[in-house]
Amino acid sequence: MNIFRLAGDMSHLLSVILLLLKIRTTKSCAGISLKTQELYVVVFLARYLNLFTRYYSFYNTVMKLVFIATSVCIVWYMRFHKVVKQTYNKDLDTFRHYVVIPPCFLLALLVHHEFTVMEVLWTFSLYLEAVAILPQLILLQRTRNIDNLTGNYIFLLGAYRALYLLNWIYRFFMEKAQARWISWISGLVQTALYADFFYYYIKSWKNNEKLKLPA
Amino acid sequence: YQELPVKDEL
Repeated sequence: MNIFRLAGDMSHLLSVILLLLKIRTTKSCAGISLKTQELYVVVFLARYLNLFTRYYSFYNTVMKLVFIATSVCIVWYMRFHKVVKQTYNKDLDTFRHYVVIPPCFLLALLVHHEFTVMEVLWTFSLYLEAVAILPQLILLQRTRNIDNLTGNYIFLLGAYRALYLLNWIYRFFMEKAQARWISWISGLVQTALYADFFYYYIKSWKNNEKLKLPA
Repeated sequence: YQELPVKDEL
């Protein structure tokens, strides 16, 4: 474990806790993309299968359970909670997220470290996570005023993978870990998708004005 | 085939 990875995990954990808090306290999921949340459930289920087959550490196991539980809980709130589901921007959240699942799976069948079920699903989860934020970013451009909690949620979510990139650089040089192109390239693509959001987020934070993405 | 160390990551 290194500081970049710990910071990345904490940023990721904080993002999902912030989102859950927003939904629970405001009883609203306005501005949140259900499609992105559902893609994240698929990402976590596909990636954390080794939860049952390989024990790394208490921390590793607990965090995997937390990420699966929170992502499922958020989807439940947005789909079934009688008050919250009314606030879902159904008409704006129109990205057909099921379209990205087959290409990611096909790519995982073609490009992977090893052709086993666990490895292909793990690779699939990396490719899917790289594009999972797309519905949310598109919804943001359509949302009139983005509330602070939502902006902070997306910032932390983007920061987590950016910190993971630093973690991979650290491990490559310090632990002489071998190159893991699949993780690196997926992580780069994922972080790059946040580039313009980061720009507008930091600008709004500097000028102390409302976060606004150009349509 | 030794497990990639990356698997200890989230």
